[in-house]
Amino acid sequence: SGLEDTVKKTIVDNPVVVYSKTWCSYSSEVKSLFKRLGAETLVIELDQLGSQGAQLQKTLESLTGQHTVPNVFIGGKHIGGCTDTVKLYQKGELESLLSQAGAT
Amino acid sequence: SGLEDTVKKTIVDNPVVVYSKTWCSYSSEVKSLFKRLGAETLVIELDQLGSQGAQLQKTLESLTGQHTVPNVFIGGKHIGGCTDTVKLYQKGELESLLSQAGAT
Ligand SMILES: N[C@@H](CCC(=O)N[C@@H](CS)C(=O)NCC(=O)O)C(=O)O
Ligand SMILES: N[C@@H](CCC(=O)N[C@@H](CS)C(=O)NCC(=O)O)C(=O)O
Ligand code: FES
Repeated sequence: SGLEDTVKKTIVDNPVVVYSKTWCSYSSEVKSLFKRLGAETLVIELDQLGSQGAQLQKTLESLTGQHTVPNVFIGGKHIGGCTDTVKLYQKGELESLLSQAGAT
Repeated sequence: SGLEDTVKKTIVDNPVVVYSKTWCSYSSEVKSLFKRLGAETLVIELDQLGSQGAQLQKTLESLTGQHTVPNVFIGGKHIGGCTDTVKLYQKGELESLLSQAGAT
């Protein structure tokens, strides 16, 4: 579909993409982690897009199997949510993923 | 108002009260902390109450100044949100608050 192509293009064109909701603390946590690491990040706030936001969330679910926010991509690859991203950071694996994707 | 009296009675009648939203991870975190500590907890899911939920959230805001979830009370006292509760736990102060309130 059109939205699937949009998402596929967005995650390839940007080193880090976070699909988020402005009022969600888990989304804020992952956004501030990337900020602290100096990673070039595209943030898409699903609750700021009207009905497109809900459609985009459904598209993300069909592409990744994940209906929750935050939904994180690095270098075109689906990473998962907040806990997944933080776990990679704690294992020391996030920084090399970011540099390989050209985000840092 | 009627709702203010309801909240005041609820927080006095129950040792621990958590106003929560079912799909919010910060709410889940604080609920599972109290479960792990074996604290007798009343959980009120604001998103399961229809229009009452939004009214209740407004009432909590006027009583506590806090419009966010989770909204935590122990022994009738307003504690705050998830980060406030976790900080008390990390400082070793949460357990004595719970036992003083008769939750454990
Ligand atoms: N472990 C996941 C949890 C994700 C999660 O449950 N997100 C919530 C908001 S914090 C959500 O999208 N809830 C909507 C739903 O469950 O439908 C993560 O770390 O991202
Ligand atoms: N630091 C607070 C954060 C609370 C917070 O921002 N909660 C969010 C959901 S995770 C909320 O209620 N957002 C609604 C809003 O901001 O209007 C806590 O630990 O509880
Ligand atoms: S909505 Fe509460 S942590 Fe996401």
